[in-house]
Amino acid sequence: MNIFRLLGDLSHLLAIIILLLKIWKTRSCAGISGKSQILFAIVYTTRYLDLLTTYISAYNTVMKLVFIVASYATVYLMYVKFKATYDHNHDTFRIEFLLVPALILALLINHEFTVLEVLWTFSIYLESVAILPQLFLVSKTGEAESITSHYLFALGSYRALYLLNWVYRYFVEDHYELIAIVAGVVQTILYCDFFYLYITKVLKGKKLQLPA
Amino acid sequence: IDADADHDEL
Repeated sequence: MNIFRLLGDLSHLLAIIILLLKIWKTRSCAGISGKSQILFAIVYTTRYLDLLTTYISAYNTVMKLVFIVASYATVYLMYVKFKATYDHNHDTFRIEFLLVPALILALLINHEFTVLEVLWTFSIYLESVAILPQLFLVSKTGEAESITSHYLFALGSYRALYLLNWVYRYFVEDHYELIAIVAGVVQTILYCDFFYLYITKVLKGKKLQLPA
Repeated sequence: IDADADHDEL
């Protein structure tokens, strides 16, 4: 564990808590992509199957469980409890266009051709693009509430901090995982435009509004 | 360099 990884994990945790609190407090999931949330639930489920086979640390186990439970709770709130507030007219991204390529790529490029390893790889590829339905929703409506922007910023920061963790581990521990690194770079690049808008607008107290 | 698949990260 190093400081970048810890901050990355905390940032990830913060993002998930912000989202759950936003939905719970406002009794609404307007502006949130249910498609992205379904993809995240799939990501955590397929990645953390190793909970059943490998013990790493109490920290690792607890965080994995929290991510899995929180992702299903979010999907439940959006599709069941606060279904009436769900913005399904704007949430029209076709997730099969992400799921199928991620699965094919995982079958072709992986560390080892076993069920668990292919599913882990699939989850890494899928996570890198899972935010696209959310970014698509924001671009379709042309704006995002500040709280949604904070959520996206925390979620994007998590993988960016992991990039620093991977640089650190490469030099200090002689350890690297190419699949995770490449996917992490792609994931972070997808957020760059959003990061720019967040820093230039939201942090100055303005609403995140896309140019018409 | 250790590049094998031991997934200790989240």
